[in-house]
Amino acid sequence: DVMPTLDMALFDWTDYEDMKPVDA
Amino acid sequence: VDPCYDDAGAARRCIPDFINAAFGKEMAVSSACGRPPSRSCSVVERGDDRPSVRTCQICDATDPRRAHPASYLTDHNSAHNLTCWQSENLNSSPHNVTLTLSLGKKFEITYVSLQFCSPRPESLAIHKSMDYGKTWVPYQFYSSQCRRMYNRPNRAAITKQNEQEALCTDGHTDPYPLSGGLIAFSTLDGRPSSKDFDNSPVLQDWVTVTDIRVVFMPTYFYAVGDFQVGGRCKCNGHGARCLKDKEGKLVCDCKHNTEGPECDRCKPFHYDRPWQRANAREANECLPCNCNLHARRCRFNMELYKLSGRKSGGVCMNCRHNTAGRHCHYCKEGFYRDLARPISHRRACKACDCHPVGAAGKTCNQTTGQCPCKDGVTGITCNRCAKGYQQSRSPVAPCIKIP
Repeated sequence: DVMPTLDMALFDWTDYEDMKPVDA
Repeated sequence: VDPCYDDAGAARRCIPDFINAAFGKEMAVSSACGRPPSRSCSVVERGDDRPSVRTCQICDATDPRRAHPASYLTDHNSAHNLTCWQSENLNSSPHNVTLTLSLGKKFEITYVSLQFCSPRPESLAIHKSMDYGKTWVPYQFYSSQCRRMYNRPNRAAITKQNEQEALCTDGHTDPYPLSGGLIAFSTLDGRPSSKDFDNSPVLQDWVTVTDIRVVFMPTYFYAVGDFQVGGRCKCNGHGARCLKDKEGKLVCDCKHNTEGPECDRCKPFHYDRPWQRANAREANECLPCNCNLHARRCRFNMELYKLSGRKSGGVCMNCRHNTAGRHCHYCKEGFYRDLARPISHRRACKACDCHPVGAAGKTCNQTTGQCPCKDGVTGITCNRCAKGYQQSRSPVAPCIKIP
């Protein structure tokens, strides 16, 4: 089975603003 | 047919033709008769037991029929019409009579010869320069009194230890014949390494000249009909001819990826092994660096050359197209090899493209392209959760085990 690619919109960036990619 | 390459296109030693390098060149002389017109006398042998006669003639530089300019030293030498340069009558002059020839380029010479119209000098010195007249070194001496004139022994033995030393000999100093006498200096004659010239840097240096100077002693009246310098334009085995460049200077027509006036260095980007002179067995051509079409410059590294068994010492500089290494033969950090393309392809290295959340770093395996994935993440770029994992909301642990 091919798993879906990671969905950037599902991540909670609240505590990780410095890790957040520009296009996320 | 290019003499520098064989029928199969392989490099081979090539050398310019053997010539009289003095022919047609202008010689600088310290003295020439005819300004003002002067009278000189000489004794001429008539042969056949007939007595010699004394003849006198006028030298007049303004009258072509009575002129004896320096150009007569290096013009066409014809036995039927021998033209002679002639010095002034210098019985009282404190200056020696000198002839200086500038070849304008390095030559490897085999002989220097002078054919006299006057009696030969009692002493004669030949000097050479290898730096266009800046410095001079003795080449050969002729004298009936070697020790007194030049402080050298007569006819010293030549051994491997003194092959680059000027010798003195009392040969050729007899004034007879009174006209037509010859002085000929063979640069290699009697020198032990001449049989193995290819492997003798000492003799290769010994025969190399840019200028020749001849000094007659004592100060007297001299006349010379022919001055010859037999040799070849020096191209170190990498050129078959010499040509005039844009500035009119004589230079070698270099082959074998060499350049310079004497083909004495490798062309840019041809530094995979050190420059060497060509010999009968090996052309020793300069080889290009192997940069897989990703660099335009390279340098030579002797350590690497020795480590490779004297095969390759070139190190590429400024590898482009995201390549790295001394041959630009692998991908630089952050890129991996696209095995579907040859390494020489400009897109042979692809960006790792590691996922900004799923990957633990930005550098992938340079061969496979595999990025380092966080726990529970899979895929070449670490962009999916592994089997048994699901996406979380935390960018630090993007995939968590399914309970």
